[in-house]
Amino acid sequence: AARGERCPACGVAALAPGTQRDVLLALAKQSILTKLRLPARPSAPQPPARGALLAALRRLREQRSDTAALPGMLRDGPGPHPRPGMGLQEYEILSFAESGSSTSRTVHLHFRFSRELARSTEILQATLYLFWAAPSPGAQPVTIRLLRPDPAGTNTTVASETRLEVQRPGWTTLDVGPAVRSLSGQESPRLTVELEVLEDCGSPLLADHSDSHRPFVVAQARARTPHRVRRR
Amino acid sequence: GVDCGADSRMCCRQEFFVDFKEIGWEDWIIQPEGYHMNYCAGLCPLHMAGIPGLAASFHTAVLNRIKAASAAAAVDSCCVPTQRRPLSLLYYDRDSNIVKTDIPDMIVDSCGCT
Repeated sequence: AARGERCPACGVAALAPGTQRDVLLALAKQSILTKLRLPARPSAPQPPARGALLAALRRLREQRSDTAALPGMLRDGPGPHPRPGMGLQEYEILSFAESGSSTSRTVHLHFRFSRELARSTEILQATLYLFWAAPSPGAQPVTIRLLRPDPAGTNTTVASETRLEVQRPGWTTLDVGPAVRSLSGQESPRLTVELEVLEDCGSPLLADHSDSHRPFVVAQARARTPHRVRRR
Repeated sequence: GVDCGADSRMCCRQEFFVDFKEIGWEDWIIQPEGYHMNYCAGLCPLHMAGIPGLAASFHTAVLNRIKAASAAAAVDSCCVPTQRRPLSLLYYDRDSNIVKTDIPDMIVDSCGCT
């Protein structure tokens, strides 16, 4: 305590300036981690390659049909954006694919979501962005399966299957909201996407591993409302 | 609201900026560079309690009636935030996903006496 100094409001001995600063910094850290529902700060993250990040943000910006539909992280200015459901904390999540096993006919992509977010939020919508390199001439059939680990985490089950005819190179999107929503109870939530093509024409996605065409998922989530205590 | 000066004693807003680089968080918090963790401090003598515009509310009006009726019944008055705004964060989570969120009521813009 500083000599003789007393807090004018409550009379408690005032902290020495250095101690007070340490206490306030500790309080700031604890306050932010609590509000982000994180037990501790994330260990050193592996940021995505700059090319992948720029391509994803450019893609999302091109996707602009109206700013209301645009994920908040792209709306201009750092400030908060009034949105429906204001008052409940909302999240935008951008998750890049990790490459999984692949053969001449199939490619596996993994998307991981943090346990804290999966438990404490409800997924409002989630969209998968895939880039097709130049397919062979003519339409090319591709099957996209969304796989999710079973509760034991030993096997995977098919959450949904979609067949596409890839006509030309470029980005395509797929709604993966229900599949991401179903991950909420998992210990380490992970969505696996399996792409399968016919043997003889190779995979339109395999051809291009460059960062600027790395598949990604954009999800919007909102903090779960605390269960209302029913008045007896 | 009033910002605290070097020797303020009355209720005011104390600015306090947390630089994320200073606490070693700049590697996982992408934006912003810091957090204005301002807080309220100072005295709220009875003549300042509930002055309209500081923390005027029905609750305050009722308290004023009680105080007016009998000073002994007067309750203490506290220096509290009267205006707050969200903290917008863009950060990497533990799976290196990029997350953006607005944490409500994290930044105190002004203080007043209840």
